[in-house]
Order: sequence, then C-alpha cells, then structure tokens
Amino acid sequence: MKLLKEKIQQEGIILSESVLKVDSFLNHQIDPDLTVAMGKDFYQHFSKGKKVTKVLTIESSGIAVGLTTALEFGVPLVFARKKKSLTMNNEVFVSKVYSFTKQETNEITVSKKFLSADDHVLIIDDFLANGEAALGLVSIVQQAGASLAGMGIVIEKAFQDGGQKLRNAGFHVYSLAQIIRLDHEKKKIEFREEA
Amino acid sequence: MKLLKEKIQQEGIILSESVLKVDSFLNHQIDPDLTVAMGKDFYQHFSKGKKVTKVLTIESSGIAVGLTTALEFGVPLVFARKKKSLTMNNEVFVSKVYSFTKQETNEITVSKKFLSADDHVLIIDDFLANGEAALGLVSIVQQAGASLAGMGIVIEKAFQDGGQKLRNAGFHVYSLAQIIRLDHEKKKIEFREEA
Ligand SMILES: Nc1nc2c(ncn2[C@@H]2O[C@H](COP(=O)(O)OP(=O)(O)O)[C@@H](OP(=O)(O)OP(=O)(O)O)[C@H]2O)c(=O)[nH]1
Ligand SMILES: Nc1nc2c(ncn2[C@@H]2O[C@H](COP(=O)(O)OP(=O)(O)O)[C@@H](OP(=O)(O)OP(=O)(O)O)[C@H]2O)c(=O)[nH]1
Repeated sequence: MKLLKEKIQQEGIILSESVLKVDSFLNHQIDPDLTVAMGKDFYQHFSKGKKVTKVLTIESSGIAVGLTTALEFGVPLVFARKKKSLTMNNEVFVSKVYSFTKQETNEITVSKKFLSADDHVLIIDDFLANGEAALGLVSIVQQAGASLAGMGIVIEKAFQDGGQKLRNAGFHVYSLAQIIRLDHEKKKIEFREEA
Repeated sequence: MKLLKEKIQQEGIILSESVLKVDSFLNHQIDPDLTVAMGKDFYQHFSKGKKVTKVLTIESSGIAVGLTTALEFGVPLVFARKKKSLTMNNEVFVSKVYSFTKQETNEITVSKKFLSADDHVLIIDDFLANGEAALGLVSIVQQAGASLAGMGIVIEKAFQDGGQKLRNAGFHVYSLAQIIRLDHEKKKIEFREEA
C-alpha cells in the first residue's frame, strides 16, 4: 500500500536491525484517515472470497485497523484479551502465546459467545514478526470451529519467520507493507516491491 | 443517546449492583456502526466550542470509540498506555491511577511527542465509574500544557462519584448514557432520562 509505505518512510524510526517504531500513526498515536484507508485495502483484498462474518484482532494496536476493516465488511469486530478483564467470563477460548522478547508464555482469550462454527473470520493485526500472536488467534478460530478467510497484516517484517510459518501452514496472509530489511546504520527501510 | 440505551437494554448484563457487562458491543466484541454513531454524537456535542486538535483515550476499550470520534473531527487519536510497550521511549507524561478493584496504583503514559501546549484535547472513554482513569488523563493533558475541551463518556455510572468529581473540578463531561441504578434482583437498568 503506497500511502502506508510513504508514511513509514516519513515517520518510521529504526530502533535496531529488527525493530521499527511507528508510534506516530499506528502504535500510540493513530492516523484515522490512514486507518480507514487500510481498512478499505483489506476489504478490497478479502471481500472476493466467501463472505466474512467477523473480524478478529488482539488488543491494543490491532483494534483501530480491525475496526475500520470491520466497518467496510459491515460485521462485528472481536478483539482478543491478553489479560483478564473485569467482566470476562469463564466460557472462553484460550491460546498460549510465547514472547521471545519477554521470554514468557501468556494466554490470550476470546469469549465463546463471539465466535462460532458459523463464522468466517478475517484476522487483522498491526505487526507480523515471529507469528506467535497470529498463530494464537488462528488457534482460537479453530477451537471455535470457524473457518479462516485469512490474515491481514499492516506491517510484515519479512526478515522474521512469522510470514513463512503462516504461509507454510496454508494460511492466506496479505500484508500492506513487507519490510525486507531495517538498515540501522544507514537509517534505511527496505520494502519488498509491490508486484 | 437513544440507540445506545436500546442496545444496553437489549444486550447489557447486570453482574451486580455496580457492574454492567456490555461485552457484546463495547468491551470485547465491538459494533462498528454503533461506534461510528457514538463518534458522530460526540462530534455534534464537542464541535461547537474551540477547535479540537487531538482525541485522547486509554487502551483498550476507549480506542474504537476514540477512533470514530477522531475521524469526525479529522484529528489524530492518541491512546494512553497502561504498561510499557516495546517502543515506548522515556520522554513520557506519567500519571498514577488507583484501582479500587485491584487495590493498587498503576501508571499510565503518553509520549511527549504527541501532546503539546498547542493542543485542545477531547478525552474519550467507554466507562466513567470512580473517575480515577479520567483524572489520570486530565493530569496528562495538564502536564502537556494543553487545554481540555472536555470528556466524552459512553456509559456513566451515575451512582458512582466519578462524574461528580470531574464536574466539581470544573470539567465538561458529556455522557451518551447515564445509569442511575443497576437493579441486580429485577435485572433492570435505570437511565437518567434525556433532557
Ligand atoms: N513497533 C513495533 N512493534 C513490534 C515490532 N515487532 C513486534 N512488535 C510488537 O511488539 C510486541 C512484542 O510482542 P511479544 O509478545 O513480546 O513478542 P515477541 O517478543 O515474541 O516478538 C507486539 O506488540 P503488541 O502485542 O501488538 O502490543 P500492542 O501495541 O498491541 O499493545 C508486537 O506486535 C516492531 O518492529 N515494531
Ligand atoms: N464492563 C464494565 N466495565 C467497567 C464497569 N465499571 C468500570 N469498568 C471498567 O473496569 C475496569 C476497572 O478498572 P480499575 O482500574 O480496576 O478501576 P476501579 O476498580 O477503580 O473501577 C476499567 O476498564 P478499562 O481499564 O477501561 O479496561 P479495558 O476494557 O479498556 O481494557 C473500567 O473502565 C462496569 O460497570 N462495566
């Protein structure tokens, strides 16, 4: 997505060879118009197949783009919780997600009330790195007996193995921007060029 | 807001005399069209004064309605973090927020890059109960030297003292629904009637 790549080039900060900071429009401050454009892009891509009935994401940075995507499809958004919320009941799907950074395993949950075998789910998230969170969401879709339309990712770090893991497992992954390399020394972000 | 009150009556679950569960459209599953309507309502209410330059909320449940509100105003959304995120820097405004439920004090943060003295900020959140989180956000606006347009709240529990605290402090608080009472026995939600 051209507009997104321009925004990344203008405002993205390379923190290291493996971490890109995009707090100014995606992870802390959010650009609403860009977020709407991303939702429309995901809709264009995923509306051609079987009818999507739910958009599934995970708190917090997935919510904004998950919402604008759900808006285009005219379906509800569900966001997985990383920690127990005040009113979360015990009837939940649970998935374990390993964090390489924190070196710990955490649970993510989705209430059974909001995903059923009748659903055709589109997973949306902001970053795809090692794919653990994405696989956790896939597991929840599978536990619900729902079918998976695919995964829409805003920024895929193609130098990490999440994309490969997911595609090798047969899932359809569509990223608005794929980063091949973060050159920390030259402060240069290299994208995979659009076909 | 009539549409919201109807939704609360249809789908809200009274968990106790003080807690209402609205997971099906506000806190876990999100109704995108309703969320857009809420954003338009907040815009109608707060667009009459000095020009709002930023919408400020707090992760996670404030993000969706914060986004649709920011969309109407054509300004960025900023969401305060409750815990350190991967790329959060040390140049942050910090505020302590006490949780009566957890009986602990936590810190919420907003990067100094995203709030300045030139901003006129509209705070948006899903629930107003004891007002601690709202006061935390107000403190951050004040630390930035920004002015406060007011606070837009989806559901105010008027039987708790958050609304009174904020209004007594001189802040303009506008709630889309004010709940006077949660009758756990009769399973009845009592709203303050619209003027
Ligand atoms: N800005 C930025 N973030 C990255 C990058 N790579 C991964 N992340 C995000 O950092 C967080 C790291 O998550 P961990 O669970 O600790 O996973 P990991 O160490 O195994 O990668 C995740 O945020 P999250 O769970 O989505 O948090 P939230 O923002 O939704 O609260 C992930 O999306 C990157 O290059 N830049
Ligand atoms: N559903 C529901 N939630 C309520 C009600 N009253 C308060 N809350 C929410 O519960 C959470 C309680 O926060 P605490 O910080 O523990 O505060 P408290 O015990 O002093 O009220 C907050 O969610 P949060 O921080 O906004 O969490 P998140 O949903 O954004 O992750 C608050 O908005 C209620 O009657 N119903």
